[in-house]
Amino acid sequence: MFKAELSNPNILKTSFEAISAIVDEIQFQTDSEGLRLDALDRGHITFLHLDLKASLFDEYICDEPEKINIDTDEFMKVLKRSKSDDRVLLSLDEGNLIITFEGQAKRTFKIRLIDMEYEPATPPAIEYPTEFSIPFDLFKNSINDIDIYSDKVSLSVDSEKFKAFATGEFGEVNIEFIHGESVKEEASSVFSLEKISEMLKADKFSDNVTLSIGNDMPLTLSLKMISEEGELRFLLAPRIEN
Amino acid sequence: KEKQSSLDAFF
Repeated sequence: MFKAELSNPNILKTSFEAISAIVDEIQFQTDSEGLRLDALDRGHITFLHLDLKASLFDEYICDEPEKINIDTDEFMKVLKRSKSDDRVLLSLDEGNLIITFEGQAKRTFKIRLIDMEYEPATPPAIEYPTEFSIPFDLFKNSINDIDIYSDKVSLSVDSEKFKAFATGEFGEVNIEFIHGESVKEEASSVFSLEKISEMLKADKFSDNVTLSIGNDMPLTLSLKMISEEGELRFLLAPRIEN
Repeated sequence: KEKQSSLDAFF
């Protein structure tokens, strides 16, 4: 039996704004610890991991592990119909994920479970020279600034500053932010702006974003709830010199 | 001169 209840739909909604922009299908894996998913996009450019711990839910029952395969667009269409103060219940029957919104009315939606084309990837462990946190809004604004000039961004960090830089045909933009964190090495890599923007669609998950950057290494971008009961993490392959 | 890499090397 699987049953999970949330006091509002916002974490699921904001997570799937990003997830549905990146992958077509996902497999939720549930057990007594909580609900998680790992997914890799078709081009193998972005990997994502969502972890929602059992304690995040108002009620959580999972007496045996389940694998729930769904189409992300179909799930997002349903989540978009939620109101921000609706209670959300997730459960299963033979062949369906059942999503119930309880507010002024009780609304029950069923989404057919699908066969997955691919087994979900296991999250890779990457050793990074740097890790630091910056405000989510600052990062999102930087990406919007960069968008004036280019479709790619150079992200770098040193002991003092986080920097975002882009150059284009008509000019360039340089953003600097004193991060106030303990970063001992310098690192810099270039990333697709479009791919970063997809991740930042999860704009209500966390006030801060934790970034790990290396030299020509993937970007790790992690959104964590203050309570540490939920994390949405992405890995993005860099653009590199040919 | 520059291209999008993939994550394949990390799995």
